[in-house]
Amino acid sequence: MNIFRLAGDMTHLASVLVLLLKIHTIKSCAGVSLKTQELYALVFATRYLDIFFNFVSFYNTIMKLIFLGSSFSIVWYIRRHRIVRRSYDKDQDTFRHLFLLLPCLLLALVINERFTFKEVLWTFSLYLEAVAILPQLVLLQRTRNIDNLTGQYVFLLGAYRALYILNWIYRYFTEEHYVHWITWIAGTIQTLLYGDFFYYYFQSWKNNVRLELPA
Amino acid sequence: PPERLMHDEL
Repeated sequence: MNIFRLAGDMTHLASVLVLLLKIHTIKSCAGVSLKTQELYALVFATRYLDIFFNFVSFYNTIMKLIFLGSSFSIVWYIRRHRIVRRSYDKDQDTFRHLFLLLPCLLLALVINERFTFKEVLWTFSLYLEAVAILPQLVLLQRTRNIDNLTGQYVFLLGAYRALYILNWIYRYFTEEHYVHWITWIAGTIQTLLYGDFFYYYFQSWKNNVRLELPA
Repeated sequence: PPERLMHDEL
């Protein structure tokens, strides 16, 4: 494992912890898109199907369990928690799951490395992860004042994706046979989606003002 | 190429 990959995974972990911490301690999910969280739960469920059959490393299994557990608990908090669910703004979070799910499923059925159940779902999870942040970004744009934790959550997620690209570049030059077009293209598109957000995040940080995205 | 190398990533 190289330093970019480790830093990427740790940033990903940090993003999830920031979100869980916000929800658990403040008992509020204001500004958090349930749609995005449900899509992530589905991403992990479809990608980690092999968790009990395909042992890679202890690290790998533990991280998979953490991402599965955290994504499903966040969804549970927003939908079921007595207090947290009151802060969920359903009327703002209107993005339709199906607009993302269907194209991803069709694409995974057509463009994949192998046409098997596991492989198609794994590819589907890659495509879905690439676009799963969209409901959250739309929600951020609608919510006029973004609280610090939500801003940090999205920033950490974007940073995680950027670090994964560096990891791929590193692995491409240091490992033999390391070519994964589907992963790379989906991952690059995913990272580009954060471009706009990054721009405004750094602007607000530089000028020391509250993060606000233009409508 | 090694079998499913990419599955070692999260």
